[in-house]
Amino acid sequence: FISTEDLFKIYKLGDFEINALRGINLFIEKSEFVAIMGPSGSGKSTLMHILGCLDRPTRGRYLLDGEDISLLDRNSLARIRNSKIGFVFQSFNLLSRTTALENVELPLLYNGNSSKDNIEKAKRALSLVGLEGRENSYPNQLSGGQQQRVAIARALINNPAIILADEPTGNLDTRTSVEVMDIFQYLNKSGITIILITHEKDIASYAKRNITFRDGKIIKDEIVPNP
Amino acid sequence: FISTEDLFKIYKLGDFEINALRGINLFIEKSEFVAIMGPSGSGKSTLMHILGCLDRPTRGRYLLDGEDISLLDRNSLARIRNSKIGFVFQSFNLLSRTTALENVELPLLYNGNSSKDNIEKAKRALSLVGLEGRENSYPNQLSGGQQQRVAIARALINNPAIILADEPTGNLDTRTSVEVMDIFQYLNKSGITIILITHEKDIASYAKRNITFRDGKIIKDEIVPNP
Ligand SMILES: Nc1ncnc2c1ncn2[C@@H]1O[C@H](COP(=O)(O)OP(=O)(O)OP(=O)(O)O)[C@@H](O)[C@H]1O
Ligand SMILES: Nc1ncnc2c1ncn2[C@@H]1O[C@H](COP(=O)(O)OP(=O)(O)OP(=O)(O)O)[C@@H](O)[C@H]1O
Ligand SMILES: [Mg+2]
Ligand SMILES: [Mg+2]
Repeated sequence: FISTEDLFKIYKLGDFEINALRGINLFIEKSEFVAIMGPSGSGKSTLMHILGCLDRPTRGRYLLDGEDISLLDRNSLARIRNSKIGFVFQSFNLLSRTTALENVELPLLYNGNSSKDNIEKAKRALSLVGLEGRENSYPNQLSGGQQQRVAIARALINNPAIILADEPTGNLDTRTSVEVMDIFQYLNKSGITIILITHEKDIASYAKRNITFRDGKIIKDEIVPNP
Repeated sequence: FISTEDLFKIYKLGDFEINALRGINLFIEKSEFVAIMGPSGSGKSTLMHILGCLDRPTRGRYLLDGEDISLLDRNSLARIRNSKIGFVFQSFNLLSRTTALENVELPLLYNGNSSKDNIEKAKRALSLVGLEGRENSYPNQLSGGQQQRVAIARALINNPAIILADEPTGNLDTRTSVEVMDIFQYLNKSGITIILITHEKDIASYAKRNITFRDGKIIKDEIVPNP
């Protein structure tokens, strides 16, 4: 379903290079629930951006549902991103001049659905993450954890086949984190593939498989007993 | 040293109000190490902004080192912020068009020090948080945890009397978090007052006192046995 072949990502910074990914071979099947852990700067977000079709590797191949992503043009990439993938960014990436509701609605606009349906769906997604009543607030009127939850709601709105979540509970207290992980677990049981980056072992234990990064390489890949 | 009297913060959003702080009475002595926990949206960052002289309460008083902050004009507030307080923001607030080094140097410029000293100090602060070699990178060339560490280095650069850190390890793996908390512990032993917001019990246990928020109020305030 998701497979990478010897993936490399090299950033050139003036006279030195950063080898963010150094030969990643990863195979993730449909409906898996994978947690990725590893030190700061070890390449986790870089991999997520490539898996999310937001970035291209320097070398190597990425096949998503059998398609070689490097052969697709920008429009096809955008279509895949919008229809198949929900992305929760490490720094939320909310639009600051639109409300929580409008931020969550945004992915639906590309599908040309009726606007009335969109508003209902977005309201329900916000209510699911505990933000009922705050639909018309702007990001700078929301706490860090509330912004994070808007980002999560936005990633779920299109019923994507794959959810990529980068530190989705980094700004959430324990109880709210559990609520969010329960949502992810429920979605996974209904067939959605979930890949999440976390630095917290409690969060990683919700997944059925844990992958550990170090210096741009995968150094451990194990099945979790009894998530 | 730090004392608040019946602090209120009320945000007006159209036809409803958010009571972010509902009567906070807090007394923190010099050189204390306090951790603040509580649900998302419970008022923690709002309190930190008032303590950091970045925001004013709607009602109530805030006395810092004996001075009533509400009586100070904008220039005096800026001077206190720059000389006495180091702030690590929940969303980092780095300047995107300046390098890591320049971001860390910024607080020093207000003190009119020699530029050669500043560069040395900033380099040492970045090295302390493990970012040696990345001085000339821009924030968008750094991982989430690397940006967080630049924000931490910037907060330490002026040798402030008080450090206010809002989720300083939210994007850091366990080992890097320990390195950061060791820095805070070391600074606290040398007399610096530290107030940090966290949602992780392991991080809160580095502090000698834990305060718990809920719905804009302090519901628990206890000394931690053996931090
Ligand atoms: N500028 C604003 N306008 C309106 N409401 C605001 C504003 N800033 C904060 N709030 C609201 O005040 C409440 C407290 O926010 P605060 O940022 O202090 O929470 P927090 O405890 O830091 O939460 P988190 O753990 O999610 O970061 C929240 O309901 C938030 O939406
Ligand atoms: N645009 C860029 N230009 C140069 N270097 C980059 C760029 N983006 C990322 N890097 C570097 O690539 C490495 C991996 O970054 P990445 O964001 O994948 O780390 P991460 O594992 O997500 O870290 P964290 O846990 O701190 O979020 C880091 O050293 C980072 O500085
Ligand atoms: Mg990252
Ligand atoms: Mg906050």
